[in-house]
Amino acid sequence: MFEAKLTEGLILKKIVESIKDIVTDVNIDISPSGISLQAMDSSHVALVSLNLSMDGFEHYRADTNMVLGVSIANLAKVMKLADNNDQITLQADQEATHLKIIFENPKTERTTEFNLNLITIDSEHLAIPETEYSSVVTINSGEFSKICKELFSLSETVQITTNTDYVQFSVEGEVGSGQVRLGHNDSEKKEDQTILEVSESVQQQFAIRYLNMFNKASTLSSFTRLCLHQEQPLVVEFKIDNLGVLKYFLAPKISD
Amino acid sequence: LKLQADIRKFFFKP
Repeated sequence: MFEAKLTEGLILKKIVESIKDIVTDVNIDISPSGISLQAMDSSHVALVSLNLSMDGFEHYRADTNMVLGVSIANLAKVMKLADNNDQITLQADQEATHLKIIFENPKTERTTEFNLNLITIDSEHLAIPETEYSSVVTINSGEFSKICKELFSLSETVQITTNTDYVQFSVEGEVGSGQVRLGHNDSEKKEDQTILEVSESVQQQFAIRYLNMFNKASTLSSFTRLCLHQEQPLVVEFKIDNLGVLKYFLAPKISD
Repeated sequence: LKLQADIRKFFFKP
């Protein structure tokens, strides 16, 4: 038996909106300690990893480990039934054929229930090695989204260069070439800070199209954390306060 | 020209 209740249902709505354009069918791993999900996009260029801790739920019960195969596209349709200030409860029995989702608004006395049919997915589970990232950039999530959108109109590929003084996003295309360079900015307004932790410079190229999809998650956190290591995938990380973390891994473009 | 790598190249099947 699995049951989890989230008072701030909006967070779950945002999480589903943040991943629905990247992954299609996912296995949701339920355990007594929390909920996790790992899935690749259809072209195997990006990997989404979500971890939610049981502590972040108003009520959480999972007697055993369970795997719930879910079509994210269908889950997104069901989540549309939720108002932004609904409380959301997820329920599934052992060997369940569906996931019960309940939206409650205690103020308006409105309750919505939906049994989402589960699917069987034989997805390969990848092991993500613990990596010591030699460059970690913490940047305002709105600002990073804006930079990616603007650069995408100039090129499909962005080269990210880090060193102790700045992080640089450069593009080159038939329009011309240029770069956005962000230095360390410890402005008193916390959410405007750009923090660089660089022990080793990194220079890699990535497809901006994926960064734009990842940035859908910027509604979850005012900061985006970029973790880079030469020859390793980029990690774009969004911390979900009091609940967990949503990570996107993007394979770099490499010389053939 | 740089080619898009496959993410599975970096992560291994347990």
